[in-house]
Amino acid sequence: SLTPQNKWNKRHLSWRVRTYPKDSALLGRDTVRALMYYALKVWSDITPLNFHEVAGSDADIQIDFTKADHNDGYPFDGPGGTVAHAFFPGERFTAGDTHFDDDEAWTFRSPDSHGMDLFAVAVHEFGHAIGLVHTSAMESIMRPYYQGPVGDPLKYDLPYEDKVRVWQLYGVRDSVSHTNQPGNPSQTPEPPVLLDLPENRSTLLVAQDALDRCTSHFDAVAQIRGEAFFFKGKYFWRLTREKHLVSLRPAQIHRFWRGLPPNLDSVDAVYERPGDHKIVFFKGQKYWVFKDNNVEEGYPRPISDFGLPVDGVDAAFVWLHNDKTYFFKDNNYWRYDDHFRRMDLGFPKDTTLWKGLPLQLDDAMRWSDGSSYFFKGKEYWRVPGSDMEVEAGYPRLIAKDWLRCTEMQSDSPDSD
Amino acid sequence: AAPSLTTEQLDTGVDWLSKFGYLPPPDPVTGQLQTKEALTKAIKVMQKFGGLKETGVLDQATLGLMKTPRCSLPDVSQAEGATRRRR
Repeated sequence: SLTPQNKWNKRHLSWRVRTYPKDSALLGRDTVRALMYYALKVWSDITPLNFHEVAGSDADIQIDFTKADHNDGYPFDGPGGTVAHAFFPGERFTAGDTHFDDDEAWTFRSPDSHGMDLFAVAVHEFGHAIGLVHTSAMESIMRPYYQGPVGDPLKYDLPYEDKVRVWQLYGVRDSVSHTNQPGNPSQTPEPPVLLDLPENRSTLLVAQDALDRCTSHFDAVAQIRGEAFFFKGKYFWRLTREKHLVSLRPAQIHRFWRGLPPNLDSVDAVYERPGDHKIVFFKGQKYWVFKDNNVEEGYPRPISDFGLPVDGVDAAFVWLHNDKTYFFKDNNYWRYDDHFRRMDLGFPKDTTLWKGLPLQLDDAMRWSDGSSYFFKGKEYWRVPGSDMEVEAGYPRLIAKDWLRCTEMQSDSPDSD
Repeated sequence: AAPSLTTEQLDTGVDWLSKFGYLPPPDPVTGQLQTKEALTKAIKVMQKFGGLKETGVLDQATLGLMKTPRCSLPDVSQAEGATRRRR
């Protein structure tokens, strides 16, 4: 798809319908305005953007129904073909503007054959107007092809794919759960737990522990698809490429990474495999391979597949310097070639070769700045580039630098 | 392209692929034509993006998708297309 575009720096955006469809018999002006309102609301419901309609000529998002060549470099072509477009955010005069082809038969609550559902197309175009590009995901509203009406504008819920992409740009609006995937049975809310019962007290402890990202250490940390994932118990936090938390609240591992056994209460290490970009989860002597967020058939398998003679790994990461996978356990580390699927000769070696790193790491990951990061307890260490020595000034606090916690939260009594 | 393809269908396909970023626009000075290899690659990328079988041929499914109403914005940026060609 297109490379990521700019996003709006402001969070309050004005809009205005400047010109209306010529054929008002199909859709009246009030209906058009209402549909634009609800199509924008789809995005502002889940992300901290606020849209307000204005009457003046200087609206951020100017909406027009126009036809043929209208002097913006994207001429319309009569019925069918191209039906609408919008300009990405930015400093240009046209940024955010959204144009609908007035040669289309724009409809609302009509069968597909009667025309083009204006609400569905508007949701797509406003996605561009706030910075989203086309995607090939079949279920996404940002797929470039018109896919028919999407139903009642008051009840429309964006596909999860689109939610994640807009959250990456603007973050999550307060009170929105980013783990809630509509229509997916595995995403239905769990029944409430009666925490007073003795048998449920451990559930309470696990949940409380997992929810406190500012004071806990992490079981595993991984860079997956350029984003950072911090795993703790049955939960994980997700950070965008720009190190923005997708949500302050953690997501449940089982609800996102589908196929892990339900009784798995934590993971030891996770990494994205070089080459095929599959994601590998370790727990004890077993490992699972995921294609995207679904486990592959035939897993779990024993970690002896990697040539690891131990009962588990503390850390796994791919070193950008040589694209090899490193496994750490206690005071030993191994180098594995994922392309040839074999352990390199001469390993394990002593972890003291990595100067400045602690023993028994929680996990490690590479990051897009070219460095490798090692995590233990509440602290992390940075090893730049192809060095094998920790950079001066480390360790630093994970909570403060990665998980947006204030000094006060990080320095809670627990930290002792 | 497929044996039954008409010149008009081929032209339409090339125009469509250029319009939505899968092929570089033709050089207005030299009138340089697209190579068959570039066209096949572009069709495959388009088919993959559209969820079709990657045949590299302008078959009926591909032509059908090209006729589907859609957004005017390209699917692939020119910068990305250039990178792909260099590789």
